[in-house]
Amino acid sequence: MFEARLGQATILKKILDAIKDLLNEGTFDCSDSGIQLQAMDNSHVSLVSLTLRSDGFDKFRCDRNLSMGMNLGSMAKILKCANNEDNVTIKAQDNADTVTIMFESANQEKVSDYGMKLMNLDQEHLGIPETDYSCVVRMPAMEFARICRDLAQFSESVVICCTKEGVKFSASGDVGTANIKLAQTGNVDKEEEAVIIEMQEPVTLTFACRYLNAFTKATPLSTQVQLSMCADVPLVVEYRINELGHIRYYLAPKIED
Amino acid sequence: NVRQTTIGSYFNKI
Repeated sequence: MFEARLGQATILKKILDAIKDLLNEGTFDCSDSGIQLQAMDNSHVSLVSLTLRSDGFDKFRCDRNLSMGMNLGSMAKILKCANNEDNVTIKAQDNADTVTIMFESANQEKVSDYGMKLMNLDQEHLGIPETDYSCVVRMPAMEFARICRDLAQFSESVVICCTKEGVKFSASGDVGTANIKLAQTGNVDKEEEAVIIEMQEPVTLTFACRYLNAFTKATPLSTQVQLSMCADVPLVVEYRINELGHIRYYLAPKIED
Repeated sequence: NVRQTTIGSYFNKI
């Protein structure tokens, strides 16, 4: 028996919004410790890794490890039927071929349940090596989304250059060139507005705007985003989900031939 | 020339 309950459907809606543009389907691996999903996009350029800890749920029961392959488009349709404040419960029997998603209004007067067929997805799991990143940037998630959106107008690629002075995002194309520099915040009044850079070594990497923009669909989940970079390895874009877990996107760099 | 790499060239299957 698997049962996981969240106080507000809005969190699950936001999580799905954050992954459904990159992934058509995904396997939710459920265990005592929580729910995990790892999947590459169709082009195998990016990897999504979602972790939801069991202690972040209002109720969590997982008697036996369970892998639930789900069509994320179908799941999105079901979640559209929930009000943001509804309680949401995801339930499945051991070895079941369906999952039940149940919504309850705050006053318990409306209860709806939706059944969805599970899929047997033959997804390969990748081992993500421990990496000592040369630069780790924390910045407001909205600012990062804005920069990615703005630079996508100029080029398919964005160059991220991080030094101890700050982080620079650049793009150039037919229209011209664009450079956006963010300095590390001097006095941090509000932590959520801070730009914090931890640098071991300066790093310059090139990434596809299209994917960065897809990652920013996670912006409603977190006030801050963390970018971890190291020469010649994938960028990690991490959004923490308050008291529940995190979503990490890995993006393979573009390299000079 | 800039070439897009894939995740599979950095992370191994387990």
